[in-house]
Amino acid sequence: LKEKHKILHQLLQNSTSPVDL
Amino acid sequence: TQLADQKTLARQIYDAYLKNFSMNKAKARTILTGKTSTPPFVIHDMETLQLAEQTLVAKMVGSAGALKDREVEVRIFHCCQCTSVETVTELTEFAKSVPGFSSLDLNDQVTLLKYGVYEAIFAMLASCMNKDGLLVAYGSGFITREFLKSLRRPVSDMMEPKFQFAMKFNALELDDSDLALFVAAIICCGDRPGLVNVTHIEEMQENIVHVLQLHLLANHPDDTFLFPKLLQKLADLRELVTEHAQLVQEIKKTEDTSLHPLLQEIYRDMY
Repeated sequence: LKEKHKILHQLLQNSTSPVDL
Repeated sequence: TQLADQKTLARQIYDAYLKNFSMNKAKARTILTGKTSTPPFVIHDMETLQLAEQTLVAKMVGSAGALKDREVEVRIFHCCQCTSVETVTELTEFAKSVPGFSSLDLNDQVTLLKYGVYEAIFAMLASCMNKDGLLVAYGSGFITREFLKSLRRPVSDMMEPKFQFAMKFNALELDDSDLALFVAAIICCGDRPGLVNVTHIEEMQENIVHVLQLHLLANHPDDTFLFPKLLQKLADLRELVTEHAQLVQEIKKTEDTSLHPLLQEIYRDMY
């Protein structure tokens, strides 16, 4: 599941600004 | 002690809501009721849309310069996606602040967000809506419902069901403290497909829903049926999201436009 949802996973692990996505 | 714990949980969730969302109902209502010094710029036709694109949403549209010459429907769809991506990011931060969420299995955190974010988005979007239109660009613009309806299908079909939901939802007259708990209850939902530790999430959900019930009784003493009415809204939101997911797939095909990678992840194998 984590593999299929890399960005969600990344957002959960760090604070990522949407600009960086 | 139990009552104190419940009040603390309600407060923590409300604080997280105020901290993480750039727009909330109180702010939106101030703008929509004309209590701000500068009223929002009204987008009601192609001309006003172009003006708004050059000023209010220049950053969004600019990030996809290739869209400059595309049709209005594609540009509006792109703006909707940008707003969704931003709200998903805010919702993720909000979820992390809900006590217990961060200690869940990471796969379960992903699942809860995957299935919960759009329900939460449409619940919160109602705060920015009245019967005539929708606040956009952090409240600096107001796009009319009629203009959205006048667009070409299937894009024209995208917002009308959200307006219809919003009118009924707004009639419940929730405030931000109620909405904070409602959004937390949407996210911490034990029956999402593929959850691993269902029991743990169900416990969290029960706790939040119970706090929501007590909070509503205290905050809306005259509306004794508000709690069951809100539970019904959870079911309505699920239906709204299912329809929305189908429509997005249709738009993607017919308009030959791309979907943001984050939204692709969310929609993939959703329902």
